[in-house]
Amino acid sequence: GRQRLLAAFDVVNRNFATLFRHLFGGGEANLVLVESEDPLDAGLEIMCMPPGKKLATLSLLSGGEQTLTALSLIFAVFLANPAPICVLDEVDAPLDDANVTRFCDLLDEMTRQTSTRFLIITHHAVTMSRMDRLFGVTMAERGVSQLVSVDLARAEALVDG
Amino acid sequence: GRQRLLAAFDVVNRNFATLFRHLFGGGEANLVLVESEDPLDAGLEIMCMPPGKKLATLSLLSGGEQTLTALSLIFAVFLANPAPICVLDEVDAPLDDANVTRFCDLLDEMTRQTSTRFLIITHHAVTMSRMDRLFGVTMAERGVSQLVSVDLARAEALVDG
Amino acid sequence: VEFTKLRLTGFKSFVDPTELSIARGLTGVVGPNGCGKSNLLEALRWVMGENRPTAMRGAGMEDVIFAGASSRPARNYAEVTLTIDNTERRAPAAFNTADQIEVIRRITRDAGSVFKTNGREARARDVQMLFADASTGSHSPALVRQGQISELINARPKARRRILEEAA
Amino acid sequence: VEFTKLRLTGFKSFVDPTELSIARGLTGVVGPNGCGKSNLLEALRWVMGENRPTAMRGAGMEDVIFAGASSRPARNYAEVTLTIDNTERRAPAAFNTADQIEVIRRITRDAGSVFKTNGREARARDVQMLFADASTGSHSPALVRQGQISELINARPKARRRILEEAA
Ligand SMILES: Nc1ncnc2c1ncn2[C@@H]1O[C@H](COP(=O)(O)OP(=O)(O)OP(=O)(O)O)[C@@H](O)[C@H]1O
Ligand SMILES: Nc1ncnc2c1ncn2[C@@H]1O[C@H](COP(=O)(O)OP(=O)(O)OP(=O)(O)O)[C@@H](O)[C@H]1O
Ligand SMILES: [Mg+2]
Ligand SMILES: [Mg+2]
Repeated sequence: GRQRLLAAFDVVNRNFATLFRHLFGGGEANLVLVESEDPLDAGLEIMCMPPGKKLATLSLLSGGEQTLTALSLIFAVFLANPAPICVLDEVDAPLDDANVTRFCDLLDEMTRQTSTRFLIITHHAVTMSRMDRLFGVTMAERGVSQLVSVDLARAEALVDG
Repeated sequence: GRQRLLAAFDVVNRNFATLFRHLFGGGEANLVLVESEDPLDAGLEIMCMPPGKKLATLSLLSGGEQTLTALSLIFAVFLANPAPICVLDEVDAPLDDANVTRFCDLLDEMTRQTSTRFLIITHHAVTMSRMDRLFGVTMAERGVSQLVSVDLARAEALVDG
Repeated sequence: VEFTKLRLTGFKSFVDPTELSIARGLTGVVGPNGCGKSNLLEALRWVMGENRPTAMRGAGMEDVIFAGASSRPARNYAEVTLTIDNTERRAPAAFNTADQIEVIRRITRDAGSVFKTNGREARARDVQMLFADASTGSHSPALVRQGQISELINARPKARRRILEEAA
Repeated sequence: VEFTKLRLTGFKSFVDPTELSIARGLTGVVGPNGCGKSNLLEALRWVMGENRPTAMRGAGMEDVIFAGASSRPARNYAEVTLTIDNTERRAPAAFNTADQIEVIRRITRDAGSVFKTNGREARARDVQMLFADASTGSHSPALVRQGQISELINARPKARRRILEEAA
């Protein structure tokens, strides 16, 4: 177990640094094993520095910056061992439009590098417009969900409730 | 202590039920003191039933429904003892446009019932359009925040990054 | 292996049989608050062998059975089917005899839940192994629940390490 | 009492003196991710006497002092001023002599923080009393931090009761 975890740590750390720079358009980031000499018992700390800012612990970053950092980590792990399916439930909620666009660029990159199928649950119009296809969930009868295939115009109307 | 807490509980519970119906456009909700006979040691449970659905514990509600329920509770407490200032930091993030509109209706109602001043931090275009005035925070120099007064068109451009 | 279809009957707010086709690339799921989007992710986790009720946001596992609505009575069972394309024959040996694998999970009130793969009853453990070998499963870091991102940020360093173990 | 103005100097990312006027009704604050919106709420909590560094998302209280940026050196102190309109003379007796009350908090590296009200030094406890009597303060339930809503939902019932005590 120890060797495998250390090998995985190296791959994920390299992916994480690349994806962070990709999502923030610059800056630096890396993972550090802390709290124990033994990797099987250690903790994972995240050090990051958005472009133009001082090195910060995760807690000083803003809500949107923390989301982008966490997404970099999730995709770094995912690239190390791609799954057949990935579902993201409103991960773009704290992001402004510029960062939503970078998030969608990253999704496109993932579909090029892996054969993973993605289900993206979102309220963001920018994200909707970047999908290959859209499903709408409605409750025509209160309390009863129905699934319909929709186009972009209809999807935006659905979210407007 | 005990009498005051019970009196406060009654006022907040009544406010909560009214605000819940207002935000959900129907349904029922109430607060229950649990886990102890002594109100000073009890816990606060939230029972709610969105319109057309069965009574649910809070955990079964959706992300947006939980947000509306929590806002009903926060404003119920707030109305019992209005503060001179209220700051809400991206509380509308999980809401769809229809619920954002109801949230803004509630804010209008609060400004009618109290003389509280509100600072609303948001990314939602609908919420921006319902404000009396708007301030934009920018980082023309990376890492250095500046505050500018903006109109709606400029505010939307700011959020688009 | 490729996931191609998810079918729900009586699972949470999806009382009528509902089919979600899972195609290549990016599929968006949209809709107003409370309409049932997150319930779809839970159906996927559940059919892959999730056994913690809290992961279904419920108190007990039976909370996944349609509890009724103003216009419909409660149901007695919930069922989810996941269809997997196995033409490249990469599934573990026990499941590798067919081009397509259908995993079904069904829970009936007061009777517990049962798994079937291609029509034959299977143990939860076997189903969980099938998905673990395919680098997925109910605990996969590629399934990100609503609000989970902020949990990852606020987690203690030792709890965060667990995400690395999935990559190993 | 009415809050009319918040002024920041060297507080977190607001290195240059910045004035936010707080008018009646609804004031919206907008801007891209990481530009400093949530820092404004923290400045308000801090000047009202907040003494927990975690409420400032930092490890120590000095994390509120501008730490520098690529184009600016770090600062040595941070200061926030809150201006209160007291023409209705509702403030507690100790502060009720003037039409306007200015509360200033200043922290200097390695020297701790100092409060002043209308130019005279005050104890943290006196400042906290001033705001408690005005139904506000750094713990006010009317100050809702980013992500706090989901914490309220996921809190245990006993932790939720605390919000009631504020109403009492
Ligand atoms: N067993 C059940 N039977 C019937 N309805 C259920 C059951 N379990 C949950 N629900 C309903 O499903 C709804 C929640 O669905 P879900 O969380 O998927 O919404 P959502 O589309 O993700 O919304 P949001 O955008 O707010 O996150 C709730 O209103 C809840 O009452
Ligand atoms: N002491 C400090 N000195 C300089 N910059 C700081 C300091 N403390 C925090 N910051 C910076 O402030 C930024 C965060 O600001 P804030 O959390 O207010 O953003 P925000 O506008 O709320 O963004 P979001 O929309 O993503 O929530 C971080 O990028 C952080 O680096
Ligand atoms: Mg949801
Ligand atoms: Mg913020």
